[in-house]
Amino acid sequence: GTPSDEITYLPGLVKQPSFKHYSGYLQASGTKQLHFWLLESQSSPVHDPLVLWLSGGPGCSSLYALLMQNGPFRIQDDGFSLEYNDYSWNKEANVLYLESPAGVGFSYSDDQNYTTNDDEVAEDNYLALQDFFKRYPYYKSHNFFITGSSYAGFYVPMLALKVMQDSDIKFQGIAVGNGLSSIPLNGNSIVYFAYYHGLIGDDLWTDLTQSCCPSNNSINAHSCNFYNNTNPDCATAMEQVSHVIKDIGLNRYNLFANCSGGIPPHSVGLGFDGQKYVTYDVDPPVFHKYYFGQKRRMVKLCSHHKLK
Amino acid sequence: AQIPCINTSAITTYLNNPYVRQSLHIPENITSWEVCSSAVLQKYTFQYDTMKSQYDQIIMAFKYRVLLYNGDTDMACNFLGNQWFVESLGLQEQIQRRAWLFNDGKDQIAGFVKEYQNFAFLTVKGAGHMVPMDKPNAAFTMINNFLKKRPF
Repeated sequence: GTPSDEITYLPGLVKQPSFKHYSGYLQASGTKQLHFWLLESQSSPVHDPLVLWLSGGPGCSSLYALLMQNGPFRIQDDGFSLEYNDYSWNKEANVLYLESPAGVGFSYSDDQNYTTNDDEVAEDNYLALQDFFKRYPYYKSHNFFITGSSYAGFYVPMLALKVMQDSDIKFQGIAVGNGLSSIPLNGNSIVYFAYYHGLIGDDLWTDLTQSCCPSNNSINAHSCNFYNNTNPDCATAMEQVSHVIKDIGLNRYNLFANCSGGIPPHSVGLGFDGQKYVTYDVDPPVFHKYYFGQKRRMVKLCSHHKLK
Repeated sequence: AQIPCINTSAITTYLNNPYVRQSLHIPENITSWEVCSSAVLQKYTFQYDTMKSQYDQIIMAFKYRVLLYNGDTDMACNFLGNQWFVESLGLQEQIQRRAWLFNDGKDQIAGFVKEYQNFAFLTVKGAGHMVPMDKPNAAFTMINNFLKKRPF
């Protein structure tokens, strides 16, 4: 590895790891510098594959995956101690976590311009990867996989198409976990998910099927359009679905887990003073159409109130 | 920017510790680490609705392997949407949908998998959006089998 990138001491560990790991920056387009953390395999770093991990958002850091999910270290509640993860993905693979795009985590751009899009992210990820293979050339001989989760469901296949054209890389395949593959399919299927998990009742389901589906008698997987239906009755019913999934305090990232911090105070849409509040959070763009549509309607409804 | 219902205070505290930043070779002028950047999200242009065309091209190369997996209790990117997406690709089914296993001393059902040529769609039972955090043993078994080209 590049000696200047090697992490020689990581605070919080009782014992430093037996495998090598590296942290540094990779050059993307313009003045963008993407931060990476490479963890060598705990088994056979010379022979094991190289796995790139990208996180989604857009705007979320892959270090969350490294330190809370599939990396070798798990941060403890005190915010300082680290414990080893017995099921780390670097047990039998070299894993490269990339914070992308610029502006995410420790990644930055000298010009401070963080305006970007899907095509640009794919190109920057590819440029950063090329820079990685320049700095760590022996990984060119390793089998290479691209993985990621959430909105990286877009980043991963787009980067794969670029890597496929590069014969210098021994590209083998991709793995995407809980990824976004299709915004319309994700938006439509969540309504069935909610109904079949008992989150919405029969009355609302009836309203949905009557206003969003072509015929009441043909409710099958693809016959209903919940996602971008122009029928106002469908949009109204969908606002209620969106409200249940997003606003009432369910943990949308794990239905059967508690919501850390409990039910959010804005969950009912009204403050103690009777005012309505516009809230903002980070999500894949699954509900954008309905979510912002709903907020616009709320603004109209309460125009005599002072909005915060 | 915070992720709703997810406590990120420990990791935020850790990565903003000056000693940790020094260990990771982070320049001093880089601003505080946060789990998600609202600046990036707000300035982001979403150009695509679907990745179908991209997957079609990967599949048509006939030499790359694909694994799509879903914790089945996630509502941000739910399993059913990805199941529909995979069905929309029109792949030839190779192995019927079946349970796949992991071992926690005894074999356990980790979820369900349907396999096509060079392509698998797999669920992880009881896991949410962050599969390796929710079901670490099953997730490790899954990725290891995929990387080593072993059956699930």
